[in-house]
Amino acid sequence: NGDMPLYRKKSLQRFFEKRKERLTSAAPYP
Amino acid sequence: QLQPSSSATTTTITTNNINNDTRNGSFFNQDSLQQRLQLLIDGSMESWTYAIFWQSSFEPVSNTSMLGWGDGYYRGCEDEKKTLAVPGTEEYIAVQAHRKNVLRELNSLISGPSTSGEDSVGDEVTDTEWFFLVSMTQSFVTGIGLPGMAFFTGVPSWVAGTDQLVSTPCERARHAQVSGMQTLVCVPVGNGVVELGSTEIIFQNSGILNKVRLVFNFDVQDGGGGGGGGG
Repeated sequence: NGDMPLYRKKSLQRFFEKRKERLTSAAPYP
Repeated sequence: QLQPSSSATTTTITTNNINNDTRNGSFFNQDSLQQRLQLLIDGSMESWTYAIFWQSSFEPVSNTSMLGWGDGYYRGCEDEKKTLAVPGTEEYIAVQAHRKNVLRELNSLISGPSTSGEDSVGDEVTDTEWFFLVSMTQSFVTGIGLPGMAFFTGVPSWVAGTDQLVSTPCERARHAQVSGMQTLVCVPVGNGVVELGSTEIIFQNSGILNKVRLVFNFDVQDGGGGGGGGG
């Protein structure tokens, strides 16, 4: 985990956050 | 197991090749990049599924100019349920199991193991989501593939329609097509390439091209990076 570049870690975090939003939202996408 | 590849490199999405990435940070700071990518497609009249910024870098060992992941924004699409495999088949179950395992590993890498017992992955991982995720592991030699060629020539590429994607001499375009994408656009900007993808056919228009150049603070007139310059 310590070797993962910050920019890629942030990309993944954002992906998971948005995915969670999509899955829990009635609207599938903005 | 899916083994997507670019024209320049072959990659399998595992946590290892993410850990091994030692490139420098982005030309723009990442918060700014993310804002720009979201601005591009959230406010667009067209249904773009994702936007990616491919960052240029120089690999001194191989003396090669490369494009690699800078940042990306996955917006999603209406037809999220489209999958390569037929739901309910053994292939589908195996594909989904593999994708969910990868997502769980990635999620535990960035968030730590789940202590709530809640499944961090949840619903199925669609082809378009997977295509976007796999993109994080890919890189292109400048001049090779759609992003590499756009950066090298400084000329945007716009490929719309299944037939066009299939016939384009670029593995990424073909992988995009089988993942459900119907439009792939690569626009060179100062220090990289902005790629837009859509599950719908979107015909070429100057609006989004100019918007990319404006949002990425690039000259709105014709011209481009041309192999690493500009910006």
